[in-house]
Amino acid sequence: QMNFTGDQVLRVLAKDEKQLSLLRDLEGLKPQKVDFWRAPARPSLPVDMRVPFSELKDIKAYLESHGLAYSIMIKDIQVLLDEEREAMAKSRRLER
Amino acid sequence: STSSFSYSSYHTLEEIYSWIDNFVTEHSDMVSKIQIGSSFENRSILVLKFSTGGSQRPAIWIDAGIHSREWITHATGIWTAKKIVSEYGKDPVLTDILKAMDIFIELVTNPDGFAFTHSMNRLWRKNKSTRPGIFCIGVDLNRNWKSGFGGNGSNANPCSETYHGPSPQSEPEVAAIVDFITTHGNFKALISIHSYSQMLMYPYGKSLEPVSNEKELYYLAKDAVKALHEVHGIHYIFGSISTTLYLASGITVDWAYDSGIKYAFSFELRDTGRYGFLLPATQIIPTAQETWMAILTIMEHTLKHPY
Repeated sequence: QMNFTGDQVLRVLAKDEKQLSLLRDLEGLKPQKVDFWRAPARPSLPVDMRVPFSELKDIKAYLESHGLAYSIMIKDIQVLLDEEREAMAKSRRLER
Repeated sequence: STSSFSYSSYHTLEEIYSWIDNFVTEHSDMVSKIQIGSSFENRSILVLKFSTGGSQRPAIWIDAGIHSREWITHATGIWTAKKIVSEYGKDPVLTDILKAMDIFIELVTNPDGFAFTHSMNRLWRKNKSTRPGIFCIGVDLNRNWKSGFGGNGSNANPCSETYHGPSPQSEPEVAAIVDFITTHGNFKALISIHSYSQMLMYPYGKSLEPVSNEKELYYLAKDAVKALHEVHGIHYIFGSISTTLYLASGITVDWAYDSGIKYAFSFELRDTGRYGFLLPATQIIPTAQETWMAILTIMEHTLKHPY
């Protein structure tokens, strides 16, 4: 199983098309630095992106330097995954 | 048996396939299992058929899990299947629908990707196809359909999450559905269930051009999200994919619409604003309950507007 410890999901609210295209530019980076959970669509819709722990500093600096407002939607993905896995195991025990 | 199955938990592919066998056995008077093909890694692609008689009746298609990390969609599909057999004969709307039409549900549209989310990468989206000379794995199955294939809103880069694949219907998971629906020839509605972002959308994704019955689809979507909201107060937005979300080419509902299925919808189920694809299992049943009311609204409209 891939481990996502420290990975975060950032929710970015782009003000306009220009800011949306700045986010789209992130998609083309090699190697992939962000995984869009909600891809840039229109200014009225939030953009959610998973950022690997190793890229967090750079990506947050990129967002801040371009005036892109963001919040942390998921602080540590692995914590939620561990909870999900535990819930499945518990349910399996109950089903048995 | 299905009575010990927990509908408020997530399950593995094996557990779902085992549930399908039990479910069909327990409801063999109405439910049958059809294998419509095999996935790239040679897993069975299964469809549940709900029928109360007749042959080649007008039909409704529902699929879940085309993007494998969207676990709430498979779980919602399973709950919906159970709801259909438990409400038939009780709910007058559903009973009328099943007296005149068949319902087909594909619970795991991307079995290879779904198995991979359990074994290796919980956040995997695409299928698992590989081709000589291509470094990255997988095609986005919701960009591999013939309608608008390769257009804006899909990607030719095999490493992209929206990679459309080498050609339309190149992926066995898509080709199997195309063959089945085309051969059947009498599907009147198609509902493709995704997550997340609480939207109910209809064609087109490939262009901003409105479809010929756009007004009908707009008001049907409006009624459906109203019925959904009344269950647990969850708000959805609705409209055509290209005007509500973004341009997306080679997608299921555009292909369905261009194949003559006038009532084609795509759901983006809840996340309640903070979990994304990792929606806690405690929200499976509330999500399924509200989605059911929207699906029933669409199915009832299809029944009452034969074409």
